Amino acid sequence: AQERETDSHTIQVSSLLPSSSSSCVLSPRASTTKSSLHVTHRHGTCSRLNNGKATSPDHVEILRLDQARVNSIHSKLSKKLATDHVSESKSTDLPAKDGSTLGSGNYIVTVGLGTPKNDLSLIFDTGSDLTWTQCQPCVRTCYDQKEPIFNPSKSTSYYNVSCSSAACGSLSSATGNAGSCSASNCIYGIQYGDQSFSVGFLAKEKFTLTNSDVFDGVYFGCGENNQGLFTGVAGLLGLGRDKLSFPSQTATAYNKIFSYCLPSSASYTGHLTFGSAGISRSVKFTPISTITDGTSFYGLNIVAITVGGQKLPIPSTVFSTPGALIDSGTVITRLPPKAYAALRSSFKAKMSKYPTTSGVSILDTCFDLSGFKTVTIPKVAFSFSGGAVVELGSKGIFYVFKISQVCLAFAGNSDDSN
Amino acid sequence: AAIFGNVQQQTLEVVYDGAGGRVGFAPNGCS
Repeated sequence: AQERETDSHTIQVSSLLPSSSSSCVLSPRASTTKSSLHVTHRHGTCSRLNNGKATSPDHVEILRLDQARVNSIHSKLSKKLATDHVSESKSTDLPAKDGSTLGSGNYIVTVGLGTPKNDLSLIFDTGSDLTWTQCQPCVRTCYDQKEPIFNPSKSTSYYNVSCSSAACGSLSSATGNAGSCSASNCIYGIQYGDQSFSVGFLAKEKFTLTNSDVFDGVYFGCGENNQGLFTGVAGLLGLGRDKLSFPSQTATAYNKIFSYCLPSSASYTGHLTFGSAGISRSVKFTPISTITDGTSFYGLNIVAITVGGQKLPIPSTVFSTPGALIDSGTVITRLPPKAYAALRSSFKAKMSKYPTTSGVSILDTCFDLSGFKTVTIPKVAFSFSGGAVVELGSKGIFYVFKISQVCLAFAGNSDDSN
Repeated sequence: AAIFGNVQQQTLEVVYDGAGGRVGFAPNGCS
């Protein structure tokens, strides 16, 4: 019995669904650390975009978009960066091509931009680099956002960037598109595999994280032509490894260190903390691997997966050949087909007392838990190179459509090589 | 590539140390 308890989670089935409460529990870490921001679920009760009314996103659409993001990540890893130039006037004619896809972009933070400060909610994304927000005037189209669109002409700390600057030259690696010129000002363009895009001026502006953490002259995209999956939010905070990313630009203050916790429920906030303040002593580290030259992803080396205390029989080359990365914007973990097959088989065997039901979208292993008050599920742990063993939280195993359709939140890639 | 997604990251403390070239994990990061 002791062994079973160690290797499994026993949870209330009712806790799998979002709380019906409209209250919001704030992260103590984000409330007490000076370089820390509250992380909220974009559609949750804690989101300032939601007016306290939790919404139920369309799960099938979220998973469809998640697959689009994964497809574009694979494409980005397998191709050299594009060097197309973009121009503001032609931007709506840009073909949709593989790039970093936003996907459902579930988690947001609020940062202050400009002087005086404008609080803007940005999707935070470790899978891309350029920070951008919608700007006035919209020369073509802007999508609806909750907060007022940033107006650079009303900020005393805003500067356009010259197209001869090094920063403009860095756009190729940060966005996949070289910058171009408009009256000597640098124009950026970033487009996504689902036809979302942002085009505008590369600019410098004051960023205010908290009252004590303020940065002048941060490069960002002031987008005057934006379309896509961003409805409600003001833009995106790029946390990748490229030199134009926010962590790289604030390296003198934070040494490219940041940490976060994604909340388990839409009625809680997590934190995004820059610098090493408050990092747990129990953190286990694994080296960042270079997954492909020229990309700014955070690469990981998966060594093994354990289900219910049992290591899955997966040859190490199954993981090492394609490599792996961590991404705050991808929803469902993707595994090489052989690894996913082993995980699914072991998980189903250990869940055999619960009835199975039909799959949804990319998720094919689902259970009907409607007849149960509690459920005992096997623990899942990932081992990474360097000896880090990461046991997933109980909320990190299932994706819940409804109590009668609770699915294993993993999917297989289509090909062992990707 | 395999991708470690955000459902699996929930409640973990995830630490990115770009200068040190490492990523770290700890349990109960939101509490």
